[in-house]
Amino acid sequence: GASEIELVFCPHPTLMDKEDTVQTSVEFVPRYIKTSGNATVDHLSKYLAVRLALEELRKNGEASPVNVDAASEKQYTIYIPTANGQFTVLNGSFSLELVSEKYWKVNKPMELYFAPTKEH
Amino acid sequence: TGEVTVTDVTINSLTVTFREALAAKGFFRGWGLE
Repeated sequence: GASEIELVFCPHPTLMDKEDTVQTSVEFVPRYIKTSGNATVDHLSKYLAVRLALEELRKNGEASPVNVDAASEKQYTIYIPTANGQFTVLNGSFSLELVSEKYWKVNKPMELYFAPTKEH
Repeated sequence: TGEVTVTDVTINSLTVTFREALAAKGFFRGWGLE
């Protein structure tokens, strides 16, 4: 089967402004995640949307029934840091194994960042 | 705590399992007891 990918998943340090964190109730804490190498960036993005919807549901209870089924891979964009301190947007169809080989290249948990997808 | 959440995500009929822990120690290879 595909290899196992370990990743540390954090809010984007500059693209997540106060308004985003209030709106999405995202906490600025890293998330430690394991998944299989054939998971795509889209799977990871949808996973985040599902988890945040569930966490909000647990916090607010029935007061604001968040539609977990509405969670989709379009809500969040995933970034990876590049050598010169910049961030590259990851294509949703890339597998995490490809991202690890093509961008990360080191044998330690991959650091990925997320921010709400801004409509252009 | 060693709590790990397990979530399946399906896109285009490919279902993938994500496991998430509150801390890396004891969860990631080489980070304490796994």
